[in-house]
Amino acid sequence: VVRLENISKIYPLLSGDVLALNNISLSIKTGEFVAIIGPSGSGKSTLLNQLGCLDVPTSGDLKIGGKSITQMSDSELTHLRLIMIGFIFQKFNLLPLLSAYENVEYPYTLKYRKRDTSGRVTKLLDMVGINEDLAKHKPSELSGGQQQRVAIARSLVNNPKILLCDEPTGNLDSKTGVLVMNMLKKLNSKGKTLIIVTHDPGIAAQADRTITIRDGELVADVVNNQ
Amino acid sequence: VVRLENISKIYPLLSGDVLALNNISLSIKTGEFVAIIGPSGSGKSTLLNQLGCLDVPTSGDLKIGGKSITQMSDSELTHLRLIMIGFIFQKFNLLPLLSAYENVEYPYTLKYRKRDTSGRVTKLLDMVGINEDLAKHKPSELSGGQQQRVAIARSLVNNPKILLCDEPTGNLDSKTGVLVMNMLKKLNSKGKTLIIVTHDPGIAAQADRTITIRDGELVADVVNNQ
Ligand SMILES: Nc1ncnc2c1ncn2[C@@H]1O[C@H](COP(=O)(O)OP(=O)(O)OP(=O)(O)O)[C@@H](O)[C@H]1O
Ligand SMILES: Nc1ncnc2c1ncn2[C@@H]1O[C@H](COP(=O)(O)OP(=O)(O)OP(=O)(O)O)[C@@H](O)[C@H]1O
Ligand SMILES: [Mg+2]
Ligand SMILES: [Mg+2]
Repeated sequence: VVRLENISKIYPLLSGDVLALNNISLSIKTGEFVAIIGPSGSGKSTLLNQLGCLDVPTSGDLKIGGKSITQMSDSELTHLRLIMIGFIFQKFNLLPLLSAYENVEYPYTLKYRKRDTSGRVTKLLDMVGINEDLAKHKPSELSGGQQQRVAIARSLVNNPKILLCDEPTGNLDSKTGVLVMNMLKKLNSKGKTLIIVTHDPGIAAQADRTITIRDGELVADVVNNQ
Repeated sequence: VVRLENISKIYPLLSGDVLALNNISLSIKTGEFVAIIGPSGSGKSTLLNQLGCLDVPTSGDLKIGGKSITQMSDSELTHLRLIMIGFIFQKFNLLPLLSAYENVEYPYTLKYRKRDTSGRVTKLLDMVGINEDLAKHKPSELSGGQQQRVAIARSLVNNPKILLCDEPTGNLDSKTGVLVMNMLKKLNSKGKTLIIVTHDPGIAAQADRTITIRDGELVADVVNNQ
């Protein structure tokens, strides 16, 4: 469902161009669970941003559902980012002036043009262990792992088909990490495509397939033996 | 060298007071390597902020080198925070408008009132794998793990006696994580007190002693059998 063709990404800095991704091609099927691993600075977050249509490549093409995103209208792209794709950022990117509850609700209000009266937001927060009291805190009034869990809940609120997770358990103790992974794997078993960037080999081992990035290049693409 | 006596911390929120730390007493000797573990939201970062004099308790006392911080003058407190104590934050807290190099140099310039001509900043960045080109990037132009390593280098620039690290390897691949831990353990072997909050049991296992926090309370304090 997601295909990158010869994707390169250069960041032009005054001190010199940075080649963050170098000619990466890769194809991910609907419902697949893929782990992306590699050293710090190797290009994983940059790659995930490309897969999630959050960034434009310097060259190469991204196709979603067979259609190149350069061929999509603005409304198609909006639909993609707001409804098709759920993204969990490495640094969470929560809105500082909104409460945890409002942060999770925000993409819902963008999609439905109204507040959530179905209890969906409360349910998602509860699934990641954030109770109604904690949900009233602003992000700066939450622990690192609580902020991460709010970011996870937010990515799920519009029931996306493709979940892109940038180190989703990096700030969680093992027990909470297992809770989150079980939730993500359950969504994957229901047909959602799950792409996780991780530094945790234990998490990569749970994926169907592991992609290794080094210095902006795809160096391995291995189906995990079960 | 660091002693907490009956420390409690309450965050007063409109939605209700949060008891983040509940009557914690603990004593850490000079040169000890202590790991602090516990579930997400249990109070580890809040505890570390108390130990690092970055926050005032609601009740209880903190003594450093036998002297209560309530008895210290402003200049003594400044000396403590700028020179005695090095802090690595869970969310890095890098200054967004400065380059990585300038971020590491900043506490040095506060201490010596001049820029670093000794090459110390370059050497520290090199030790965490950040070369001279990467050092020119601003934090937003670095990967998550590169930002974490800049925060680590910064905490060491004034050669502190006490190192407080809030999940210092959370965004690093295993190889880079080992590099960082070896560096921290080497500093500990030279007499620096090392206190690490971690979710990684492998890191806790390397400490002399493991303290467990749950719901704001000290529930275990165990010397590791070597
Ligand atoms: N400024 C604040 N105002 C209100 N509550 C807060 C504030 N900061 C933290 N808390 C609450 O205090 C509790 C302890 O937070 P703390 O950041 O110390 O947890 P932690 O053990 O470091 O968690 P993690 O492993 O997720 O980083 C949490 O329940 C958190 O929601
Ligand atoms: N805005 C930017 N401008 C310039 N260079 C950048 C920018 N963002 C990232 N880079 C560089 O691109 C490279 C890849 O970064 P990326 O964030 O994708 O790495 P990563 O694999 O996610 O690393 P980590 O595991 O540390 O999160 C890094 O060397 C980084 O310094
Ligand atoms: Mg990254
Ligand atoms: Mg914390």
